[in-house]
Amino acid sequence: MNIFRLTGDLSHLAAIIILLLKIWKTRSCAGISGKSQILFALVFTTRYLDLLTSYISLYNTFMKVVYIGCAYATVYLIYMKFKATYDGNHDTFRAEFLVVPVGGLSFLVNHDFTPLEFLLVIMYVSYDMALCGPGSNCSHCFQILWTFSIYLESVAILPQLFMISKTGEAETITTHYLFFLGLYRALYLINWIWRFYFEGFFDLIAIVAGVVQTILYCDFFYLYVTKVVYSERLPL
Amino acid sequence: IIARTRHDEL
Repeated sequence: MNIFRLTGDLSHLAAIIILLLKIWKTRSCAGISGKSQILFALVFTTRYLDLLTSYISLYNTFMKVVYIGCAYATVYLIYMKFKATYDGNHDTFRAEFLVVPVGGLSFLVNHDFTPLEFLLVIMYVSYDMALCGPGSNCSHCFQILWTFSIYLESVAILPQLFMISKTGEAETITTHYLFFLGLYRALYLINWIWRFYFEGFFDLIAIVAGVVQTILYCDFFYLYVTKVVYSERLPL
Repeated sequence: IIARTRHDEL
């Protein structure tokens, strides 16, 4: 654990809490993409399945449970409790265009199988390489789901950014949410540089997806600094 | 260390 990872996690937590509080206090989820929030709930669910199989630290377990809980609470508020305020007409990004390619990519490019090995898996050539069945401890399935979550997280904010570009504005509090979410990614990039130099740790899948994700926020960061700091709303 | 099945980050 280094300071960049810790502040990155806390920034991520801040973003999630800001969004929950905004919806709760204003009794409204206007301007919030429910689709992005469903994707984030899916990201946390598929990534933190290892809660069931491996223990890393109390901090790690606690944060995972909080992230999952908050993600589902947000989805509940948007689609159930404050459904009447949900702006579905402007939340028109086709989420399946993200989930399906990302799902395919996570089978093809992951830490457990090369595409050729994956071909052998689906052809069931090697029993040892079977994803499921007797003798399997689910680790390959978890690994593919982890990869899926990493890829999906990198693009999960797109419905939200699409919604903002469609309506042409965002409330200040929504921009704070996006700022902390982007800050978390930027801090994680520094964390990976740190870990590479001091621990020799290097996770190419996480790093490439993290770079993509951070790039998606760059345009928003620019607007945030130049507009939101000086005015009430984010005009585009 | 090339990360494989044990992921310690959030």
